Amino acid sequence: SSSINNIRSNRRTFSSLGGGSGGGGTGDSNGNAFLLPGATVATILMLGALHGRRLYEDKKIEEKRERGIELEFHQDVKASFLGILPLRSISRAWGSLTSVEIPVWMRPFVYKAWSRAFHSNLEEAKLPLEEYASLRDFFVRSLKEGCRPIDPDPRCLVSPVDGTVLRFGELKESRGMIEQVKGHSYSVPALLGTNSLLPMVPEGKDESGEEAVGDKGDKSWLRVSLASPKLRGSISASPMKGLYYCVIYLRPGDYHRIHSPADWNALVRRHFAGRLFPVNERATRTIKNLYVENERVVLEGIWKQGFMALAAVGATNIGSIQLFIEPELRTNKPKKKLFPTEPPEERVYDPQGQGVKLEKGKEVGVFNMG
Amino acid sequence: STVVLVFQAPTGNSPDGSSSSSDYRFCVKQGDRVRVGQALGRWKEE
Repeated sequence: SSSINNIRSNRRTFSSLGGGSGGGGTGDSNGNAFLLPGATVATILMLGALHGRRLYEDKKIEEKRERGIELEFHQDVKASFLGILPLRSISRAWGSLTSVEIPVWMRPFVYKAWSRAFHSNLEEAKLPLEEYASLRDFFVRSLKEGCRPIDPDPRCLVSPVDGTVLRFGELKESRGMIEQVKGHSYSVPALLGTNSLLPMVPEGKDESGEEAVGDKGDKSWLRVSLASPKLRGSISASPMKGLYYCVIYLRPGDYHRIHSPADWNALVRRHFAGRLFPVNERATRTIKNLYVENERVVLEGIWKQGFMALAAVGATNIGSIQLFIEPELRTNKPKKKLFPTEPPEERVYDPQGQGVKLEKGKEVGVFNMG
Repeated sequence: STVVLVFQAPTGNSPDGSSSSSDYRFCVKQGDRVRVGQALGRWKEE
């Protein structure tokens, strides 16, 4: 009680002196002096603890993976917390920040730091680093000629992007479901849109005898509705076709332009204004229907083997998806309210039935920040 | 960001379900790093 009295009397003395800001060793100004460093140290300690916990969890996951244990879907607090954040606004703010023009002399330093942090290959950039006015410009850089040779084999499909293969396979007995992670799948019509051109029954198969991909009773699978009956005719019924899928994840440091995987005609474009959850490996394990919820642009059409669809799915830091065949398309636009079941904005490319011809390996679009 | 490709390709499955050489086959594995223009899979035309 004596020390409390002491502090009180000190405080009184200080106030009677009119609270001067001068030093002179009054207890209160000392308290103030410790406030800022104390808060800084506390913040650093908290960030350190969070980072340490993240490293520990990553280590445990790695150990499980090495033991061949496949990680299962497991929603957690962080995923629920992400659900309440205004991720689209955060993404647009990030886009504005990265569009700020950088002084010429600083650009090499900034882009080298980015490439060191995200393992980008600066040697492949088409232009000198000084010519990329902002981080956003640098992010959508083209590459030097010859950096991405296209596999010439006419009987192959090539990767449309740089990235990591997450999932791939045939949609056979899986009823058109793609596994996001063990324990959770999403349906192909949910990804591409319920009025997709997708012929869900592998052609050449007898519908009545075998189980079709999708249950006959569940009409939503099999309904192929097109803007015009003529389009329907454009997908020729050729024998012995299977339906395949491949999911490729692009890391922040990867080259982010999207190329055509084969010679095909894009007939329809669908834009789903959606959430912008992160799509990293952790998010695939903790956020349900990640690719169906997120903002995405789907191109659908036909190639010599039948149906082809390419879905470009955005993420928090990459909310913009631009199509070179439709430059006026804008994604991640401010919206008052976002209804998860909001139908996609659809456009049938002219001429109907032919659409836009895309050559194997040619640039189709680009992901961008914000 | 992520790209999902869905496409039809030859499958030589005979009615008894056994695959044949003209099947479309992926030539990548889960976790592989791929680049633009690299083959994801091939089929053989019989």
